[in-house]
Amino acid sequence: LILLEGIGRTYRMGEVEVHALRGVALSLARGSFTAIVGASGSGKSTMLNVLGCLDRPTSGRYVLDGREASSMDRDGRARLRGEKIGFVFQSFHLLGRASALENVELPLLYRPEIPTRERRERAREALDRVGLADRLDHRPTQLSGGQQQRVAIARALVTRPALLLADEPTGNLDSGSGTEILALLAALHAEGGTVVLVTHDAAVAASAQRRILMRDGRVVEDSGAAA
Amino acid sequence: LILLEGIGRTYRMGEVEVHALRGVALSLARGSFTAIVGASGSGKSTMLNVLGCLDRPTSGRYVLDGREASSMDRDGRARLRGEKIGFVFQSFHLLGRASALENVELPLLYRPEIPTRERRERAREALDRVGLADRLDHRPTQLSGGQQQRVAIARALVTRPALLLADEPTGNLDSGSGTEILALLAALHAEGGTVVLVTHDAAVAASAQRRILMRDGRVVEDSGAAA
Ligand SMILES: Nc1ncnc2c1ncn2[C@@H]1O[C@H](COP(=O)(O)OP(=O)(O)OP(=O)(O)O)[C@@H](O)[C@H]1O
Ligand SMILES: Nc1ncnc2c1ncn2[C@@H]1O[C@H](COP(=O)(O)OP(=O)(O)OP(=O)(O)O)[C@@H](O)[C@H]1O
Ligand SMILES: [Mg+2]
Ligand SMILES: [Mg+2]
Repeated sequence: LILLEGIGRTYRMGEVEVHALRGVALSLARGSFTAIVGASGSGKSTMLNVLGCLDRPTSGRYVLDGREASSMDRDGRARLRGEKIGFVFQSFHLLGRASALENVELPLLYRPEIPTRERRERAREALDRVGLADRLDHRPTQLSGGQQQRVAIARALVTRPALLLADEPTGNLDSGSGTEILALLAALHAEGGTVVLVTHDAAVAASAQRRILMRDGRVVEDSGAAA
Repeated sequence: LILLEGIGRTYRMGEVEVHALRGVALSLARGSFTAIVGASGSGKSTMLNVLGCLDRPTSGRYVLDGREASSMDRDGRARLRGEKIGFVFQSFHLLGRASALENVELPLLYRPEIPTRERRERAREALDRVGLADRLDHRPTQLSGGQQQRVAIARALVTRPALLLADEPTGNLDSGSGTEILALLAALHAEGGTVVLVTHDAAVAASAQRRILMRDGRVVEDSGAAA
């Protein structure tokens, strides 16, 4: 499903260059469940942003489901995201003035074939599955950190995406809530979804089929390189 | 150092009331190291915000270092915070347009007796201690999630506060970085500081002297109630 070849991502700050990704080559099969681990600053979020078509690599090629995402323009990438990708951001990126329900409905607004009533029902269901049935009308500032994280997760799952990318999805959750979230990701995976998550939690990494370790922008270990 | 009596915090949303804290009574000794644990939404951040004088309880009394914080006005609480408290927020709250160095200097700006050169040097040192010596000029959007968290930690520690309150300080950190941060908190504690941290990490909770478990706004377990 995913092919990365010679991927590099460099940030330029005046005279200084930060090499967030260097020479990354990776191939992820459709329906696989992969965990990306590594020290703070090692390039995990940058990697996930490239996979999610949110960021373009400065070098290399990214082919997603047969289409070359790295050479697409903004609109092309936005369409690809809307059709295939669900993304849980490390800092959530919820709309501050919208309720939890409205935040989760948002990705479904881009599917005009879904009637309002069904859209609302699917969003309600998604929030129920992350344990927030009694928080539908709360805005992000009226939610705890872990509740905000769960709204972000519900929003990413509501379209049942072909590719789910999650950046530290349990970072603000107690082990009980974290286990419930992992079960949701496992369910999407069981339905044929492809999951890539970044995590600092060893237990979460252990639940994945494949584990990729990053250091200084490179992939230095890969438990499933043959796959 | 800290006395909470009959503390309640209720949020009103139209007709609905959310009881984020209910009947909390707690006494924390000067120089103690306490961990607050509990499920997502159980009231931990609300508790910490009351302790940090960022939020006023709707009922009950909070006495900090002999002064009744719960009855102070905004200015009184702001002064108390500036003098005695360092706070690491669950969502960091960094200034987006300032560099890491400027963000960490900020609490020292309220101490005009400290000359500019020394202020800059202390901020640089604080960032070095959290492993960010090479990120001084980066703004928050130019930092990884865990790097932003470490800037927030450095900012809370730069004044060597009498009371350090940290809300999930290792939530975005790999175990290596997390261990380094815990060592910094332990160092402050060894110098006589009082530390209260909220955490979902069992290892972090285990390193504290006392463990408080919250559920639905109440303290339901307390390993050091006699202290
Ligand atoms: N402004 C608000 N209005 C209404 N309810 C609120 C508001 N802020 C917080 N709450 C509710 O108060 C409860 C406690 O919130 P708090 O942030 O203290 O939880 P927490 O224990 O820190 O959770 P987490 O582990 O997820 O960070 C939550 O159920 C939350 O929905
Ligand atoms: N806009 C930017 N400009 C300059 N450097 C950047 C920018 N964004 C990120 N970086 C740097 O790129 C490196 C990789 O960042 P990234 O967010 O991918 O790390 P990460 O592995 O997700 O870390 P964490 O575990 O802390 O979230 C970091 O060292 C960071 O400082
Ligand atoms: Mg990251
Ligand atoms: Mg919290």
